[in-house]
Amino acid sequence: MATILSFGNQKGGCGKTTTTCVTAELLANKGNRILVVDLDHQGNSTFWLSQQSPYNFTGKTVYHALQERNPLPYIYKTSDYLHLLPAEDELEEFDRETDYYILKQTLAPVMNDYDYIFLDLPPSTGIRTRNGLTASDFVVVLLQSDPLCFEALERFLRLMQTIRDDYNHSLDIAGILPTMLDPRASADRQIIDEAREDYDDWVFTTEIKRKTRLKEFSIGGVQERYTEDRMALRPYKSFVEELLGRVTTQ
Amino acid sequence: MATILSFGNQKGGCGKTTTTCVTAELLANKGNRILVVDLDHQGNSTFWLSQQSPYNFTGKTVYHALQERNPLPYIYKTSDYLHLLPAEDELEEFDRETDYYILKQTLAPVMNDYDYIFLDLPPSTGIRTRNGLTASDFVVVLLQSDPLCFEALERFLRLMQTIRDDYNHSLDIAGILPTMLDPRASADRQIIDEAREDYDDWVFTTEIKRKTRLKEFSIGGVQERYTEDRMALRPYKSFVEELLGRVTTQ
Ligand SMILES: Nc1ncnc2c1ncn2[C@@H]1O[C@H](COP(=O)(O)OP(=O)(O)OP(=O)(O)O)[C@@H](O)[C@H]1O
Ligand SMILES: Nc1ncnc2c1ncn2[C@@H]1O[C@H](COP(=O)(O)OP(=O)(O)OP(=O)(O)O)[C@@H](O)[C@H]1O
Ligand SMILES: [Mg+2]
Ligand SMILES: [Mg+2]
Repeated sequence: MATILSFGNQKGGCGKTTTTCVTAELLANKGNRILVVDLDHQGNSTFWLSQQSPYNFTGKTVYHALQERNPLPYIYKTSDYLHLLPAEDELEEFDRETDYYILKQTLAPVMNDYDYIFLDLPPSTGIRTRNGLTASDFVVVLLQSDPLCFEALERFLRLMQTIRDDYNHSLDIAGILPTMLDPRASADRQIIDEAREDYDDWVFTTEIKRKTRLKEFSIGGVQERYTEDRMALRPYKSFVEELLGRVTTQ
Repeated sequence: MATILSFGNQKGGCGKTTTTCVTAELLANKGNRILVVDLDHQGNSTFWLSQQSPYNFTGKTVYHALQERNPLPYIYKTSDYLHLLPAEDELEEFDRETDYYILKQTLAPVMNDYDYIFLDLPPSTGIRTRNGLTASDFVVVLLQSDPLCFEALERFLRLMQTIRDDYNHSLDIAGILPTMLDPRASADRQIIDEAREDYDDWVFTTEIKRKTRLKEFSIGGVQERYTEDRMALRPYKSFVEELLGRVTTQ
């Protein structure tokens, strides 16, 4: 029975897609069966994991899976262990829906095919994000070290609370992950320290530093050939260990 | 008669709010009358320009101005020269609309009160962004130096073309602004060079480098007290000169 994790925060550009895809690749490399569902019509995780334009999937995306409540015909196998439910522009049509349970129903047929299902949420608090949270067991909330993202955090946690109260009582927070931290900048440090004070052990011990190499993985996927790759991945590997500790004991 | 500029790209976190607010503050300091319209329900430019929580404006936001096709009761004066039409969560209700001309009609009563009206677009290609582009004379398209943002650029330009063909024949591109460039990273350099090759003189000569100081302006607004402030603002000042050259001669 798959554990479903959302990666979210409505603030744009805080590391949702990067964290979803790097974590998925690292866990698939350890032999876990992973399905990544791209819920952003920009198709960034589609681009990252398939190394193709999202438009190559037009007519065969998560939008169609949601309409039919059946993902099977639309799953793209990037490898034996890592599968993708791709997205492109058409997914925006889904925003006219009002039912929060569509995604949960759509994933039901494949719950036994995977160890983890990851949901890459879009930068908004609309119906796609609400479907994602309603279908999830856990949420990884991204916190880029900046004032606007810190401000967005509180609102995202409140939305999670609403979903938990009214739609998905078993929704739980996996944790708050600091991303793109610039170790030289005191302002970055202050934001994360403030988050640790306010949210205590919800905040992962691991902090992901800003490293250009991580951006480059979006072309060609995660690699571990060079020292530079391994250096960039090290914080994500410790994040994966921490994450597994938080989501598997339940 | 105000010139209306949109700051956009549906990719999250590419510098739309930062560029809108820094440019607005720099132009207001030069004696231009500026109205910033926050079209993102996250309310990031509201937070930046008012230094208050967006929730302080609940019930008195751009959402209400749009419903009544009249902005006047909802304009917040941050200074004599810089005014704000604030946003918060309720603006998401606007996404059920299908009319592209609502914002244009709403701004009509104040067109003679300002030199420039800036629209801070949300990270999406939905009805708010389409209203923004339909109301605009020019668009500044943000390009963060990263593969996902470069991929998003083409789609955003295509959306602009659709709006220009079907809804707003006078829509024009002001330019593509490289942001958050890390001068040490060759991958960043490659992305911008590729953009210059593909899009030629659409790309501004000015490139905004990544500087933590710019993040900090979101708390307390633009300051020019210390050398560090002036260093961080220098690329934005040269951007403002270039921008004025591109939008005023028309
Ligand atoms: N640790 C990091 N170091 C350097 N760059 C990073 C890091 N994490 C993410 N990035 C870059 O920051 C940008 C934003 O990241 P990403 O696209 O993953 O965020 P997102 O939250 O998914 O954005 P959106 O809101 O558009 O969905 C991307 O260019 C990505 O490559
Ligand atoms: N030149 C820069 N140097 C360093 N940080 C920057 C720079 N420009 C923007 N930032 C930071 O990058 C993050 C994203 O910027 P911003 O919020 O302006 O983007 P956006 O496109 O408006 O995001 P959204 O998609 O959520 O609306 C913010 O933390 C901001 O402070
Ligand atoms: Mg993303
Ligand atoms: Mg913004």
